Amino acid sequence: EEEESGHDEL
Amino acid sequence: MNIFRLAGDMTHLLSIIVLLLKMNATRSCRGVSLKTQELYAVVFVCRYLDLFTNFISLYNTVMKLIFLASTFTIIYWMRFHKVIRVTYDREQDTFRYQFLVLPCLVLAMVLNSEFTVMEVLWTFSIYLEAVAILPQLVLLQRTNNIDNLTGNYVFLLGSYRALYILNWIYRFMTEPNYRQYLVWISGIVQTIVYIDFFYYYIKSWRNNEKLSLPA
Repeated sequence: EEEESGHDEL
Repeated sequence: MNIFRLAGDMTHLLSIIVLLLKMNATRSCRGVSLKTQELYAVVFVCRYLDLFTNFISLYNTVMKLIFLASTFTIIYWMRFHKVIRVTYDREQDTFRYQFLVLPCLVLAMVLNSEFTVMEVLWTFSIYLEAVAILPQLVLLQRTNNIDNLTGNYVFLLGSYRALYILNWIYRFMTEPNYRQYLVWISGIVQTIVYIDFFYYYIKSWRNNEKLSLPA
């Protein structure tokens, strides 16, 4: 569900 | 999503709520740096451009919208609210935007993982966030008798950064391909910026004194 990069952080 | 990330996000959210409540209740923005708030607005706008291109989760989208809306509300109040704007410390809040924005922009053009508009702006937002608190810290240093809520706002923001570091350590240990060196280095720099403030915040709390930062 979440990709493995920082782009899923706020 | 791990507990450190969630706690970090909630602390970040709480910091903004504290600031909004303070300004709304006291009708004053004394001690609050408009420069820092406007830099955060730039950070959020540049980072959250992916709202239009990439859906990650409902949580992610809602939080992004809340951060954007709340930051623009704070800026609107400080600039245009007929009572609040009078209390803004314009003469003290003198940090120059360009000293922070230009180096971060250049760095983002040079150091990024992909040379595209979206990625460079995203990377720029990461670098800019690391230093966006500086005008606020300078203003606090110039303000005698920092009120509790402003102190708490900065303390919560710093705590959010510290929790994100724990989140990265946790993700590094549990997700096989998780690496983001630029974000980690910027995040560590950002947390270091708060260390001095933390020292005086905890000292004043332990001694039961009003917070003031030495010049």
